[in-house]
Amino acid sequence: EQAAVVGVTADKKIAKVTLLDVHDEPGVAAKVFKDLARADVNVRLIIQAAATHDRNRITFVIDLDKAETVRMLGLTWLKRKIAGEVLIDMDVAKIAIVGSRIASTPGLGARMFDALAKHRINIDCISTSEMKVSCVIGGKQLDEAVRAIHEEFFGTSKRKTSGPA
Amino acid sequence: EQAAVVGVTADKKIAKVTLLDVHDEPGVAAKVFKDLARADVNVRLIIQAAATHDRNRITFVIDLDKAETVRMLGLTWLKRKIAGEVLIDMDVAKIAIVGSRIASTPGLGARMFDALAKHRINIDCISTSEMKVSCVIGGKQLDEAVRAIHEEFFGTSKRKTSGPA
Ligand SMILES: C[C@@H](O)[C@H](N)C(=O)O
Ligand SMILES: C[C@@H](O)[C@H](N)C(=O)O
Repeated sequence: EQAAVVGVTADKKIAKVTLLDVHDEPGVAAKVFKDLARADVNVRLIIQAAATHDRNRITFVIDLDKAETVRMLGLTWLKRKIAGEVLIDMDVAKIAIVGSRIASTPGLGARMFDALAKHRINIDCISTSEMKVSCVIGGKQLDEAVRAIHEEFFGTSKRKTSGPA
Repeated sequence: EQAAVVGVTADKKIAKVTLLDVHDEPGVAAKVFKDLARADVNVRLIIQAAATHDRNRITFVIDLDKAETVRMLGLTWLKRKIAGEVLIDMDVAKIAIVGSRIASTPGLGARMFDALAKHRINIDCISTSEMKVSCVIGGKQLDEAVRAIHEEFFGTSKRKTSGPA
């Protein structure tokens, strides 16, 4: 089966939450995501890269309307020293290329990153799966990013799909 | 459609590559992943959490047999000041729960993280998609992790699936 990018999805109704200075020891992620589940916060994406010196950071993407709930939870994480800092950014957007065998085809992600770079759009977070390469970028650059990626993969900047990425 | 975890996948034939001290400016990710595509390195997972100040880190997972190719590429990234440090860890494994509507069901990821925590298994990286929650852990703990997660979701520790996560 040939890999093919079949669409671009974009979503602005999200907030990005980053827990900084998290202890890199068993049980920390479990506490954070159990709290979120109990508060019925739908976590759309979890991104934790590798740690260094027993400290790590966890970024996750939530629905924009849950930002206040998570801000309150964040206060308890600070008090319980689960994280040194909790940042919530609401001026973000998620953009993704979707299709078959995306992750296992070297180069599709690179073309997406390159299209964003040519338009001076900084990539804040990256997350991939078999069917998708997702980037978190600044909210104000979403429209330009969708055009840039459509141009790269479909040769036109007209077509636009939206909806949850 | 009810969310359900239908399986656990595990994979040890991987290496984890982390670029530390990466400039957080447009174009950096494009350069790295264009180099990897040109060297025909299949990148199975890309994880970049949010940056702070103007530095970030990028973690990606490759097939174990490409570690030497990426080590050579890493030397060029250091020389070109794309990254301050390039770490390659071959004693890692990827474990994932798979099923429908996994990411959008609060609590499934938390149960996975909790099952690992109860067995004192540290979670090095986390990446999620609609159908999957993946964790990178230490290679030596993979068998224990598979048993722990099977027990949590299927109530038995007998069944074991393996293959690429
Ligand atoms: C940082 C966090 O993921 C920690 N390593 C844990 O296992 O919970
Ligand atoms: C770190 C890297 O992703 C950078 N922000 C870029 O846009 O390429």
